[in-house]
Order: sequence, then structure tokens, then C-alpha cells
Amino acid sequence: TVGAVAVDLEGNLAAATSTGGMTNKKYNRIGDSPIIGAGTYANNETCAVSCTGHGEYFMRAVVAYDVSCLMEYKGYSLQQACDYVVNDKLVKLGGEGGLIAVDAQANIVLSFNSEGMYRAARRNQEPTYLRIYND
Amino acid sequence: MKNIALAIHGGAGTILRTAMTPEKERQYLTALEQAIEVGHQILRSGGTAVEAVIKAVQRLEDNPVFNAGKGSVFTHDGHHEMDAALMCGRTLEAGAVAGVKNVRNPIILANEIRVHSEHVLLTGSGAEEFARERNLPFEPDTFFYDEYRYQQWVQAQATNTVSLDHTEDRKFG
Repeated sequence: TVGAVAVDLEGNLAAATSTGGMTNKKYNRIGDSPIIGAGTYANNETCAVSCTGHGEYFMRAVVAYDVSCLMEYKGYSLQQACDYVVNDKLVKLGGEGGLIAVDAQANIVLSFNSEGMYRAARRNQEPTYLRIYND
Repeated sequence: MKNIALAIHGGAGTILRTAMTPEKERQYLTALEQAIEVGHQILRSGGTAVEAVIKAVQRLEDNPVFNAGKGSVFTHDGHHEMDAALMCGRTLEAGAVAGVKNVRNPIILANEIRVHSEHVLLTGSGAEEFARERNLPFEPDTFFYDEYRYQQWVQAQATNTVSLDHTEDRKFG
């Protein structure tokens, strides 16, 4: 699975996710990636989110929209919302994976509960952040 | 001047740390760096967030090291089924596609659905028909063939398991 989230000069947000699914899958199984609110979500008032991981858990937890809801209804920061959903809610469900998120202030969160997540980020003219594992 | 930011991921099912070689690591990091540069350049030059995420994901789809687009894994019957979604935070417009075969860049199709249809999610042959109507490029099965993915599929078939991206020791049987 791959994904991207961005905020532009106008303060507008967007999220995109694309996947080839799971190796050896049957029955036309679909994961969370193309499900708006589960694997992909964007709202200028809160955040843009793209998820990756074991999709069935991300669908049950409605992960991407849940991050947005925690910001909208409970006043969580982007970091607080992502930490709660990925490292608490998802872990309790047994879901493994992560997400990338950005808000209108250009805060970036790269959160995962797996051994690693191929990830990169760049804010303004700052150096590009590149990582694979949880270093 | 307002802040701009872009983040990308290439999946959470990483190769085990013990199996990662310096050459492989460089390959992944270079691919990520190229994709982030493509999207960030769009933002720097005043492009929209939607344009930036599409181009960054398209670049990742075109790189066979990631499980999307060209690098998609094999299904049980030896094909490739791809899914993608896109959402604009300003308008809340969304487009998504699921279970399509042979479409070169599913993220482009998702955006075409967002912009040119009254629907949000199209699937399977219907989504492929829409892609043809929008003149999107298709590729033969050989385009999506990758020896590493093929070996993953052979192993998964032998053990009757379903596995996530690159992860080789955590399978869902």
C-alpha cells in the first residue's frame, strides 16, 4: 500500500491511498484503502489521513475518520488523535499498521504500531525526513 | 507565506529488519525520496494538495518495490487487483476504485471518478469500463509481473496463507 497527504499554500488538505491488496487473497477481498473514512479521509477543518496495514481492522475502527472526529469533537491535536487511534484503539483490536496525517497548520504525524513503515515527509524547505523502521 | 507539507508512505508491511540489506534499503529510501520530491515540487510552485498527492502516489505506483500499481501482489488466481482512493479536504469530494485489473495508475482513475462521475466508489469491470471511457492507460499482465512478488505468491499458495505487503513472517491463514 502507498499513500500521500498534503497541505498546500491555500491551506487546503488532500489524501490519497493506493494498494495491490494482500498476496494470495480470494473472493475479491477489499481492504480499507479505497473506503473513504477507513483508509483515506481529508477535511480542511481537521486533517488528511492515509492508512496502511491489516485492512479489516482499519475498517472496523474507521481509522481515518476517527482521527478526524477526535480532533473535531474532542479537540485533540493531530498527534494526540493519531497516537490514540494507532497505539491504543487499534492495538486493543489487534490491528497492525499505521497512518500518515497532516493538518492545515502543516503539522505532520507518521504513526505506526508495526515493526516499520516506509515513510517520508517534507515541510516547507526543511530537509526531507526518510525512515523505514521504528528507529 | 503559509506552510506547505507533504507526507508519504509505502506500506507498513516492511521487509524484516534482519532481511534488509544496504542495497535494498537504499532502493526503498531513494524511491521514497523521489516521490516526496515530485509532490513537494508541486506544492512549492503553488500547486494544489490534490495535485501533489496524486503525483506522489502515481510515482509510488510506478515503482515495483511498493505494493500498488506496477508492484501489486498476486491474488489467489494469479492476477492483480488494485484499489485506490482520493479525497479533497476543501470540497469533501471523494473518488475511489476497487478490484480493478490492468489499470496502470488506479489513483488517476480514483480522481477521474471524483471529478467526472456522480459516484464515489466504482468496482471491478464497471470501474474498468469507466477508465476506458476516460481514456486512461491500461497495461498487459506482463507489466505487473515481478519475480519477488511471484515468489511471495508461490510461498503463500504452498502454505494456503494470505500475507500483507512485504511481511514474510506474519501471515493470515
